This record gives sequence, structure tokens and C-alpha cells, in this order.
Amino acid sequence: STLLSPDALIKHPLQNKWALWFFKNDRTKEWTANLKLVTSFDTVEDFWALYNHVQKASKLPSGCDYSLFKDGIQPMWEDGQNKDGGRWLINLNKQQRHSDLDNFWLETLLCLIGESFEEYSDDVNGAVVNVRNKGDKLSLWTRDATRPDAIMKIGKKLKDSLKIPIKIAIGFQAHTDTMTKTGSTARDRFRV
Amino acid sequence: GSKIFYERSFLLQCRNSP
Repeated sequence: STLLSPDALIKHPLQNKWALWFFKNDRTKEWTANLKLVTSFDTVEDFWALYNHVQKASKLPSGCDYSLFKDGIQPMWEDGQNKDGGRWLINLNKQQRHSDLDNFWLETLLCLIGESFEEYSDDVNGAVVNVRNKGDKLSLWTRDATRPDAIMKIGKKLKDSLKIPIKIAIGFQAHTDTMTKTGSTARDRFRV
Repeated sequence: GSKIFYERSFLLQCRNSP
């Protein structure tokens, strides 16, 4: 009988269990009713089975979101593990939906499930992609907005993974600032 | 404790394995 290496038999376990959420903007319903948990997974193989199965972000109708968060964390500021945190926010222009959005989202997912942020991976809660007519947004959420070393390391790694040029800066906003903002955007606590 | 992490290239290799 042929001997199969364990590699071919067992699924590759991830450090964390992750949950994919889908939000569809239906104004006739309550906001939370529009947020659906798709499924959760904790192996590389199950991640790909999910990713290859669902619609690409760039093909989602405007007003929809995908979120991938560690199991047990809901993709909203109000969650106990998000409320003291913040997000690195990447604003895309309209052309980037076709050129960059899907690549950016996949590279972000691979950073999350692969624990690419090394000793700061525990600071990462998840990531969100918002598909919007006025410009799509991708954000990476961390659990504590008062940890500059972790936040800067995570921001640099994110830019590097997405191959965002050095001269293009991205900003980190604390959720508390975003919640209480008066203007259109919250102030950046960090930039990289 | 020890952490399980995966390189991007390895994850991409796994995409098409059966």
C-alpha cells in the first residue's frame, strides 16, 4: 500500500479559529439583522474551501461588507474586545475596486490566518472590507489603541504585504474617535 | 508558548491541494 505523508492526510491547523461575517445593507431591517455569520474555520484547508466558495469582494453589491474576526469577536466597535481598539484604514479610489480590492483583501486574510504580525498577532482582532460606491475601504482592527509599538509594527507589515508604496500614508483611528467624530473622518492617532 | 504561523507562499500552495 502506498504510504501517505501525514502532510497529505491531516488538515493544517491555524493558531486561531476565525469567523467570516457578511453584512448586506437592507434599510428595511435593523442594522444587526443585516449582519450574518457565514461560517468559522480553524484550518488552512477549510479557509480555502470557504474563500474559493464565496463571492469576491469586488463583485459584492455596494453597501455590503465582509469581516473576518477571531472567533468570539463580533465585527463591531461595541464588542468588548473592540471598544478600546482601533483600525488601520485604507481608502481605495473607484478604479482600485477592479485593480486592487480583491488582492488587498486576500493578502490581509493571509496575514490574519498566518499570524504574520508575529509577537503582535495577539493585538489583531480582525479585518473588514466595505464595498461602497463612493470608494471601497479596507481596515485592520486591533484590540488596544494605546499600544504604539504594536500598532506601528502591524501597520508597516500590512502596507508591506499589500505592497502599498511608502509615499502613500495610511492612518490609524481609535474607534472611540470614530464614534464621536464631528467631521466626516476621525483624526489619525498614528500614520505609517 | 509556541505559535503556529504560516508563510504566505505556503498558504498559497495549499490553495489547490486536494
